[in-house]
Amino acid sequence: KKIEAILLENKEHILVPAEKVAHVQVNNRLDHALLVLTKVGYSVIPVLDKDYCIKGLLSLSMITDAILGLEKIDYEKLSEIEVSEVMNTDFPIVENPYDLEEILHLLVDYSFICVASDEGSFTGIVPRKQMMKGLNRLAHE
Amino acid sequence: KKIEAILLENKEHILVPAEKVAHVQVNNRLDHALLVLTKVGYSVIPVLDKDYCIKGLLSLSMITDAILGLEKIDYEKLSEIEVSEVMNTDFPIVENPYDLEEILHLLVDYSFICVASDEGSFTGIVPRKQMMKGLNRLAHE
Ligand SMILES: Nc1ncnc2c1ncn2[C@@H]1O[C@@H]2COP(=O)(O)O[C@H]3[C@@H](O)[C@H](n4cnc5c(N)ncnc54)O[C@@H]3COP(=O)(O)O[C@H]2[C@H]1O
Ligand SMILES: Nc1ncnc2c1ncn2[C@@H]1O[C@@H]2COP(=O)(O)O[C@H]3[C@@H](O)[C@H](n4cnc5c(N)ncnc54)O[C@@H]3COP(=O)(O)O[C@H]2[C@H]1O
Repeated sequence: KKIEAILLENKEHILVPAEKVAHVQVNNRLDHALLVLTKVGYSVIPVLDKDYCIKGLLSLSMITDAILGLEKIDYEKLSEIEVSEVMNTDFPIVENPYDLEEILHLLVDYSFICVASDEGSFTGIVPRKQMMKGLNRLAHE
Repeated sequence: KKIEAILLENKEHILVPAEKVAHVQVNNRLDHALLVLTKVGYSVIPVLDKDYCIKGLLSLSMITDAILGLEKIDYEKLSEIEVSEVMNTDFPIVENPYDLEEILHLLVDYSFICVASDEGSFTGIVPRKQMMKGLNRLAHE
């Protein structure tokens, strides 16, 4: 189909490889994760374990939600809470090689999709941006 | 064109009207804004002035960036800083009635676009989600 051809035109750009994706570890503390998320500027980033498997997604609001539950913002408490205690674990992971139609379908509800190898190790993410570029090209044909 | 027709099929769903868009005011303090952003769960929200004009965009990382600059996280300081001091003011605003091709082009780099009337008052936002739905429909034809 014309659509798939346009989107796949830049298939090699669709996947952001794991080494280019900002991430944190499951056992990092929230004071460290707050710093990373603030500095990288991405709203949501993957959480990996020591075997490089995807375990969760983390956003700043998951951290501030944990802080706001305390009496008053107690920065010291942040160094006692692990990322694994606040991260989101309910999200899709697709296996490499991924199917474009499946990715398109999932990207309706998520701003990016995590991709893993058949053994579970993190391969990269497919963000919406590349699809928006394809759509932009389609509309201007 | 087929693309425009598909995307415009749901033109009435493309714009999220202003009354459904979470926002804060320019003179709100950061402790209030932190609470709103944490509770609504959106990563970026518009900032309006008292005349309902769009003045900026705010994310949690803009707030945590301001806090991390302090000696230690000082929650009291948050009630002294105004939203207008940390918000992003460099972003596109399109005028209603908007041109779909222009919106598609801007949505490559932004997860949503703010729409205003010709007098500048906030009309709503066009998020990427609706475009992803259109693309999904196109791919399944
Ligand atoms: N440093 C930067 N340089 C250029 N453009 C930037 C940027 N930060 C954000 N953007 C733009 O804003 C969109 C939304 O970013 P957000 O951080 O909310 O949401 C991002 C973020 O949560 C995640 N993401 C993307 N690239 C990432 C990376 N290298 N590492 C970790 N997470 C990433 O995927 C989501 C969707 O990304 P997508 O590219 O579709 O869409 C991005 C991109 O178009
Ligand atoms: N409460 C919720 N219910 C259902 N799905 C949810 C959701 N919160 C987030 N999502 C999903 O996650 C995507 C990214 O949301 P995010 O908050 O990073 O980025 C959002 C947010 O910054 C802003 N946004 C969308 N709707 C908003 C609203 N009603 N008020 C304020 N900002 C909104 O536009 C960006 C793109 O939104 P988009 O809908 O394309 O894409 C959304 C949507 O597909």
